[in-house]
Amino acid sequence: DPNMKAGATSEGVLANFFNSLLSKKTGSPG
Amino acid sequence: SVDKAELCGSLLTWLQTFGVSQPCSSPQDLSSGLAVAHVLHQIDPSWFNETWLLRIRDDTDHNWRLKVNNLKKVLQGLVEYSQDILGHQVSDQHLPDVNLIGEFSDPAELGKLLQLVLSCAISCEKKQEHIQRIMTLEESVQHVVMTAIQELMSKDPA
Repeated sequence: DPNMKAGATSEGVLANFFNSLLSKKTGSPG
Repeated sequence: SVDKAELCGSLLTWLQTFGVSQPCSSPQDLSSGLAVAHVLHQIDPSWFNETWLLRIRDDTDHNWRLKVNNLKKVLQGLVEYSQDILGHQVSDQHLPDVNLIGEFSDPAELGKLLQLVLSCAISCEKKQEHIQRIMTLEESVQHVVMTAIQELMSKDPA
């Protein structure tokens, strides 16, 4: 199902992004 | 760049997760700066401490000048926190016009103010707690929050 695939991808992008933020050291958002 | 009025809506949803006692479901609710100040107190209670919080008036009613005074203190706190604690300068294009927020509850300017609050939340010592809470929000809200953070990152390189 392409819709399910798109949803899963979008979810994955969000999870990757926020997990990468979690692994950054405290301080600047950059 | 992210639409600031859309950003305002999504960040309002995020702000509600802090569970502060002040109402924060509309731009009007945030126009006095009081609810935002209480959120900042939760984000870093040692910097935005009780003494700082007491400087934010809770009796602004419909007096927009009093609201603007509160908002100036909130913005100054945000700018100083970014510089002194997080070690990054807030660039001019990210500074909201607090007059437009206090007088007209302008969603676009409020979006810019909340973007700065978001920046503090995802960079402070308790960032893990804040980021994990963002990850529980509806996907569409997370998308807007992500875009807002990416915008801050791209324009404010560390």
